[in-house]
Amino acid sequence: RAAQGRTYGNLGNTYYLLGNFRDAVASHEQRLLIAKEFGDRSAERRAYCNLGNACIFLGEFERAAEHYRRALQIARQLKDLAVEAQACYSLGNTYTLMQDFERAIDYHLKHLIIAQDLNDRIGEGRACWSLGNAHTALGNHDQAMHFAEKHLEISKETGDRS
Amino acid sequence: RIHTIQVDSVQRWMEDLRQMTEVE
Repeated sequence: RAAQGRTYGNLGNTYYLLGNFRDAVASHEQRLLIAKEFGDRSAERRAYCNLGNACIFLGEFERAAEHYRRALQIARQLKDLAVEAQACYSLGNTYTLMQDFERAIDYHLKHLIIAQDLNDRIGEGRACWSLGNAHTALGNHDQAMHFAEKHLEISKETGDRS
Repeated sequence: RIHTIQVDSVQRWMEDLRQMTEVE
């Protein structure tokens, strides 16, 4: 049964990389089921994350957000800060796709704070970029400028010319 | 959707996401 769980996970990932998102979802749902049977929280978190990603490419953003929220919940329980940051970043981007910019800002700020805690300058730069865009969408031009300047500063530091 | 896809930071995220899997 444990091997079946891992195999469903691998199958889901392969379908995903082939662009077959429907079968990817079906496989990761099986993987999730088996992870729950075993009480394997890490595998459960991975399945939610993979499910969220596949839903993005199916254009099912609300469903993607649900999966990412579960992944975030587990990441917090497991006290895995890097994974928590990743889930917040995914949620920020998903809410941007849904044009819910206030919620997007909430999650991108959470991502920013963790990136700063972890001294992850690349993550911090991405958070600032995202926050600048979300504030621009809301017409908060002063805030957008603040984050654009921070993004520029960090990009120079990390040598990101693009 | 076409409108929001033009948010460059999201577009970049999706490009990265397309190659990203949580490996067993």
